[in-house]
Amino acid sequence: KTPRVREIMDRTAVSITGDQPVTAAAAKLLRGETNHLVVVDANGAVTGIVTTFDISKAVLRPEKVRSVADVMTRRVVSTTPDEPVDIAAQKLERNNISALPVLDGERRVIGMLTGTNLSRLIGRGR
Amino acid sequence: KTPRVREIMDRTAVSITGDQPVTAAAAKLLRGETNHLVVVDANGAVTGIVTTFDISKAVLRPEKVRSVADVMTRRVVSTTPDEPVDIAAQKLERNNISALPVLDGERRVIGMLTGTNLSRLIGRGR
Ligand SMILES: C[S@@+](CC[C@H](N)C(=O)[O-])C[C@H]1O[C@@H](n2cnc3c(N)ncnc32)[C@H](O)[C@@H]1O
Ligand SMILES: C[S@@+](CC[C@H](N)C(=O)[O-])C[C@H]1O[C@@H](n2cnc3c(N)ncnc32)[C@H](O)[C@@H]1O
Repeated sequence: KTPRVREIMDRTAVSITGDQPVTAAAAKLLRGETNHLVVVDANGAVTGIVTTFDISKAVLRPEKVRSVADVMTRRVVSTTPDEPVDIAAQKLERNNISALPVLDGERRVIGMLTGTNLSRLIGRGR
Repeated sequence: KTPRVREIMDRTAVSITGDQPVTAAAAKLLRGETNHLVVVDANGAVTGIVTTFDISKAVLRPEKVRSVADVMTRRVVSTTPDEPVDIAAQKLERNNISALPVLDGERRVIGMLTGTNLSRLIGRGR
């Protein structure tokens, strides 16, 4: 039987709001030893995703990039705890991305699924 | 039979030298739609790895971070084309990293193995 996302996902995801400066996002990423932050609004609803890839844009164009909203991706590809891991893996491959926020029934963030979580299935000889 | 790294790796890896400014690294990462660069010396020997995670350090401390050598990781965890994918996957998990440069017998870079390459094995229902 194919494992579900809930069995291998990270149960915490670091979030940030779009009005925060990119320096605040960089600090959260570095402190959290992670490459992905979920962007939420004041009510906690997902409005985007920002990664170390996006933060690198600030190094190239420091005068143009001020806030998280300037560089975040708004059309977020996500997953749910019940999704079979092979479907989630296909989403990563198809979009050339390395993480999927895990959302519950009310689209609240309850975790993060990364390529490294999936590779754990390989490392254990499934 | 367990697949080998050569069957799923990216056959190209973008490299850079340590004396380059972090802005040059950011440009290569963004243009290449990748999170990882291998750092090589003038003879092409691997001297480190620099990722979008490392480049984010320049956003936090722009005055302290000038060159790739300022932020790169020197002790590189790598793999070879013949390595079984479960061994490579364990290296990613154990070191909390998302890519392994693939080196040939003379430690020349011949590709890159990422968590996304490994998750492809899951997506295809192995
Ligand atoms: C297309 S990938 C290319 C770089 C690299 N392959 C990687 O996985 O990050 C980089 C972009 O993907 C976006 N991204 C990352 N995860 C995402 C997700 N779950 N949904 C939508 N976009 C995402 C980031 O915001 C970033 O702009
Ligand atoms: C420890 S990880 C933490 C962030 C995130 N989990 C990730 O996978 O990038 C970030 C650090 O790992 C380093 N790194 C990435 N790939 C590496 C590799 N193959 N060998 C050694 N260090 C590596 C980067 O240089 C960076 O400083």
